[in-house]
Amino acid sequence: KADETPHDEL
Amino acid sequence: MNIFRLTGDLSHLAAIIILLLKIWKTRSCAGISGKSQILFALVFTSRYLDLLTSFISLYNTTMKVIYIGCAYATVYLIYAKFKATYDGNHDTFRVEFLVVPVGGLAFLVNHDFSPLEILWTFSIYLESVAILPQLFMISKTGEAETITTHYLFFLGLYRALYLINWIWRFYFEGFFDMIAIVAGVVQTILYCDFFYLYVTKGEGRSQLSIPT
Repeated sequence: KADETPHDEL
Repeated sequence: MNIFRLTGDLSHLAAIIILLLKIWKTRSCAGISGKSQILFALVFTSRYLDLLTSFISLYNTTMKVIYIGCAYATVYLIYAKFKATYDGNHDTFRVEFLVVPVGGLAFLVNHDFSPLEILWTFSIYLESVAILPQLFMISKTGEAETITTHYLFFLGLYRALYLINWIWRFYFEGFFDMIAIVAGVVQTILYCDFFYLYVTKGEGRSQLSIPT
């Protein structure tokens, strides 16, 4: 999952 | 980016700045749990390692750098500059009881078994309980300065706003991150008792007492 969608929240 | 996410971030920022300014202006960190602040520094460090690997936006990068910088500045003020005022005798929460289980859980329950992802998961779990040493300290001494309660209020409000943000994102973007949501719910619940006291007893008083 980390590769597909980087964590965009803080 | 929706309004709940933005106000959540700003609330988080407000909490961090309030604490930093309080310590700086009063030249004292009395009543502040250094252990909670170390945990928050650890949270930001393990979560924002992606600063080195992926760029999301200028806003994202700027906020991450500010959060990390302020977290370490706070730890520095407590453990170095104003060490003499640090109330270590009352800051006795055993942090290994948080860090070890949280570390184990991050290994077991994560989105992807990769170093960065495990560290991100660790930071999410750890953040949800990182305030416990501070709450423990307040329950031990039986009181908190007003400015400290403002800090806690904004810190709790931030995750509560994120919960609304996640509901919003689920409906409008189909975004759904179970790990963040569950940890966020736990985190917010930990503040509920405090929120109640803040609203009912905080008005017009100089100090807030939390019954043990």
